[in-house]
Amino acid sequence: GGPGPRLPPGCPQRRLGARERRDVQREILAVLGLPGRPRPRAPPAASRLPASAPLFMLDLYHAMASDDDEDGAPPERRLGRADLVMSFVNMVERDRALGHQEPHWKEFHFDLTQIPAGEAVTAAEFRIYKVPSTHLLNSTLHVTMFQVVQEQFNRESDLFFLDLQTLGAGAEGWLVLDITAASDHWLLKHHKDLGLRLYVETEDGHSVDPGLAGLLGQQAPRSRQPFVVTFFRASQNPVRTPR
Amino acid sequence: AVRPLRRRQPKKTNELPQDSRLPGIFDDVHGSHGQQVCRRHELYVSFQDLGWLDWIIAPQGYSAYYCEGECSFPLGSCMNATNHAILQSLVHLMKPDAVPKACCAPTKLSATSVLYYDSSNNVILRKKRNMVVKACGCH
Repeated sequence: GGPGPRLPPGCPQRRLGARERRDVQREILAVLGLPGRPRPRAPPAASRLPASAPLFMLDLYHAMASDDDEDGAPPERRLGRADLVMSFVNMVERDRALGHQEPHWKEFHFDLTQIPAGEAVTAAEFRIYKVPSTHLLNSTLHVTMFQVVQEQFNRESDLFFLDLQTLGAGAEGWLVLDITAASDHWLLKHHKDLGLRLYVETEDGHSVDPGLAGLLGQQAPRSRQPFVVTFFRASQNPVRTPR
Repeated sequence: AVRPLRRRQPKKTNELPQDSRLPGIFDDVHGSHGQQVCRRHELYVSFQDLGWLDWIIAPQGYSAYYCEGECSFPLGSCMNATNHAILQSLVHLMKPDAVPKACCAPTKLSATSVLYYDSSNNVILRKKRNMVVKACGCH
């Protein structure tokens, strides 16, 4: 777009070579704060189906882009002063479901190695889709989320309480659990995966299998699989010196 | 003696009208020597042309704009200028070899946001400040 190539006064214009063009493109990526070009995405069949995280992030993108356009517009609660939002879907899921001794739980593990060092976490959410439960009709459910701080093989793992949400067994939609408190551990153990464990109980304290409560895990359709989303505020990065 | 009350003089501001609008079709956008006066020009950075749309989800590119044009005295009616730039333009008239003109640069910038896949196929949204020129002026 824009006007054609301009001949700056005094210096002859010449075409950049292929290698120089690649260097210039790398500079543009660096100014935009983008990494080098990653591997191409999953095969078209898989990437054609809308996935939960990209759908959610696209909504955030439109919200952030409208913030960019209207200067001074009140930023959205979540977006606030975030410079960087990362979503994580690549996870391992483990169940202690029916047939095992109580309490039942569902555990999710996320690979956090992509989190750039030095970014301050301002908020982090675990999002899981819930459909109406056909087994617990009108009861009230308490969903609690813990971080698995240390797995112990001869006894219960060390857990760190993160959030509690109460909802009706018949409710449907995205359940958002606040896991911001877990981010302190990320920064300490950067290389470590994030382990999250989810319990469901009825009003009278009975443990319920999360699947029976209507909470969808990795087996759900792509657009309803659980994911983590994390909001960062960039540390005041110094002005870039052009290379 | 009781001094007659003086009507409060409206505070004189010696700033130019902070009018950061772009020159309208009736504004004289050509300086004294037919040179364009300092203003914002269209510049579109296309991720499509750069071949990055296989991993940048949105946008396809963005309007960055750029500033170009003369900062000659008297400054045009549509231009922003700091007081210092006005002073420098005046001294440049007296000593053109010793003091350069003020230069045309952004006076207001805004951010742009990019949504992309990282190498683990996670979806990332990044906001980069000071990537879009909103207004130009003389500095």
